Amino acid sequence: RARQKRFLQMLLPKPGGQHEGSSDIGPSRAFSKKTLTWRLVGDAYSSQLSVEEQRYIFRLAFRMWSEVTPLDFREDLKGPGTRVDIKLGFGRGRHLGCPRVFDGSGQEFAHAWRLGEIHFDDDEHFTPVSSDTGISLLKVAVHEIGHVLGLPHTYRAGSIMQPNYIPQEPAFELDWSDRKAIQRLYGSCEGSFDTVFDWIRKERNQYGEVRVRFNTYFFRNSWYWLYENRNNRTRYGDPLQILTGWRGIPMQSIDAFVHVWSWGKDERYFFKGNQYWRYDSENDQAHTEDEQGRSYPKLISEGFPGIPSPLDTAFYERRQQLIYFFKESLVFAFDVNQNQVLNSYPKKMSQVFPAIMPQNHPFRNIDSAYYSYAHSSVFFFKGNSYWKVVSDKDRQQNARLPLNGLFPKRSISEKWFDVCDVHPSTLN
Amino acid sequence: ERLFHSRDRSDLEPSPLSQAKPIADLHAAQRFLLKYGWSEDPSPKESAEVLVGSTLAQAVRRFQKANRLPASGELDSPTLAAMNRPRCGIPDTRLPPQAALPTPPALPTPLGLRP
Repeated sequence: RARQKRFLQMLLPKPGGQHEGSSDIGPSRAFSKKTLTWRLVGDAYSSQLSVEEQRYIFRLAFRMWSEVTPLDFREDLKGPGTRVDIKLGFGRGRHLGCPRVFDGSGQEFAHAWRLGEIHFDDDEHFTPVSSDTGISLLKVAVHEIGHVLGLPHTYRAGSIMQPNYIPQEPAFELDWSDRKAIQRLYGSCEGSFDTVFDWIRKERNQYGEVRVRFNTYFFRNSWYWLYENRNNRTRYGDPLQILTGWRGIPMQSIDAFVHVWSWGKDERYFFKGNQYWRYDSENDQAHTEDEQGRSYPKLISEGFPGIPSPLDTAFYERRQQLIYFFKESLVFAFDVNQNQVLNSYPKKMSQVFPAIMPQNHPFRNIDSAYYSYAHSSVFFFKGNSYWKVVSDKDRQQNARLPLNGLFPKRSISEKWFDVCDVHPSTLN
Repeated sequence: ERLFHSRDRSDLEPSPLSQAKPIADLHAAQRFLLKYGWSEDPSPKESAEVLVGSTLAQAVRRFQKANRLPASGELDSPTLAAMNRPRCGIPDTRLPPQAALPTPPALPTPLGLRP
């Protein structure tokens, strides 16, 4: 009776109208730690799908939430069951000691406890990801995990938290509002990046005309995200491993990327430690040797005389045809045509890029300097913050702004949304 | 066995004994509305307190509005069909206010998004 009462209290409004899901208080987070464990309970498998399929679907469902929250999820197959945060299982009718009885095929297909248990009605025709019949187990799992994390039902069109099952469109993903709902509970994803850059692609359209496109990439540790500027989110399914997406460069902790792009030059370089690699965009891998047959990687000191290593970051300034290299509190301006550092450099970063608001400046050891084609501006990243560099357009609007000045810092997660880690076990 | 004809068993027929009892009458509909929190009573009792009269009609209207059905307050066929749709077992605790008419929500516009 105590278990039943506790269960009902979790589901139903408390006496007096106060409930965790009430509009007066709003939903609240169910967990206070970052990594949550889950397990498909061994004596509660579905009879309709293989165990591997079920585990794969749940792993994907958890990963989908992890891609938009600071939480990550790890499947725990070995630890004591009492230590597992979220347990999933299938049952029919009276099931798994649950006081709430399933009703057979139709109507109720699953339910979840805020205490971390999810039950699926095995009388329903659950189908795997690729099927277009029955009820998508993936979609139901994502919905029920949402409950476990603290989200209530909503009737907003497009939300995964609608109470009724809606046959999924080909692309079923968490939309903007669902992301913001869960982030109101657990916060946005934060964290420093190793490097951020726009990658230029040249394509020919159906008329043979060359068109130039760009994609934005964020690199951190051994993985990377493609950021879709028009959609204000990362690509679905990211992050991915650098090893698989960028062949031939170091598989983690890239220091800098530079694209030297001017008349007669189209050279892309990755930097790490005291070495650099040139990337072959045509063949989608790093060059193994240059035109003279000298192998990559090469020493930075040889390819860029006067530039120290390791670097913090770098970016290419197209109008001046200079690469700005950053190390600690200094910046080096490197002339790609003369192949040397300008005479008056190095200089203090705070001198070349002065603060508009006193003391509001990264000063040293920035993570990345990034020229964004989407915003036509340079940004300096450090930690969870960014500083925007004054552009020509900014100075046209306000002539008092200092040349190359830095606007006051802002939060990266307020401009580039949902660049979230996932648990390393889900990276493959 | 449970009957099927397709290789992938996508046409698997559920056993008649394992099918959910359809919500087809007043009593079943009353239980549905109570079970999923459509009563305005903020503290529903665990025992089956039946919704009747205007209370029932209000609950039905709220359900109809949320499901974009004509808010007649009557248990018509479209309303019963909506109750029979596959759904999650968690009650719908955050209900639209009685006086609010749900309008199709505009597509969310992320901050600073330009076409």
